[in-house]
Amino acid sequence: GTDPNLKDEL
Amino acid sequence: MNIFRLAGDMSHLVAILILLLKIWRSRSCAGISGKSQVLFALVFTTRYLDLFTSFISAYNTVMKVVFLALSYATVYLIYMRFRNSYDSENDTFRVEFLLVPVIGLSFLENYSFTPMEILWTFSIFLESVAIMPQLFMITKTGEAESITNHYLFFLGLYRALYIVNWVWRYHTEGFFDQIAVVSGVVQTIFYCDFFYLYVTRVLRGRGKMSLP
Repeated sequence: GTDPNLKDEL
Repeated sequence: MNIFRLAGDMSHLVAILILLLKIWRSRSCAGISGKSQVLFALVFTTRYLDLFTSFISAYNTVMKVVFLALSYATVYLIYMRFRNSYDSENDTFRVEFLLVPVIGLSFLENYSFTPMEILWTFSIFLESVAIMPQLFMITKTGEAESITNHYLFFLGLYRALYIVNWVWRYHTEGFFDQIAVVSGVVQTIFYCDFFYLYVTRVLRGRGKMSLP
């Protein structure tokens, strides 16, 4: 899945 | 971005605005837990440190600035502007009982042992318990004004919508953020009791609602 380290959520 | 996350962010924004405007217009913060608001300001501060280092989207940046500004404005109103109406006798939850476990857990359970990641994890865990002082204060004072109930409803709804967003993202893009999901479920569970009372009482025009 997409990287949870990419913090794209608020 | 999906409709569930957008609805969640809007619900979060509405909650913060409801509280801020209630304090500003009534020129009083009676019944409001200043401790919870300080914890929320701390959540945003430790989560949005990447505000200047990573650009996701205009929406992301704008919302981070808005949440930071509104949360600090709320703390300012409670502890400075309208401090004489702050109900410190009833806002007695021991926040160290929240901070110590949350700090410990964020060092144990994180995606990578770096300052930014640990602070982000800290903010995620802290957010799940940051409402406790407010819920504790309501049980102590015995009731909450209806506007405070609306605040709590939208605040609880926001993370419930995020859970739907995570289910959606898992099935559409395989996205799964375990720390955020586990913490978000715990956070939402804390509101379940309140949601039940809110629906069965407040929406029936009872206005005041008292947690057991």
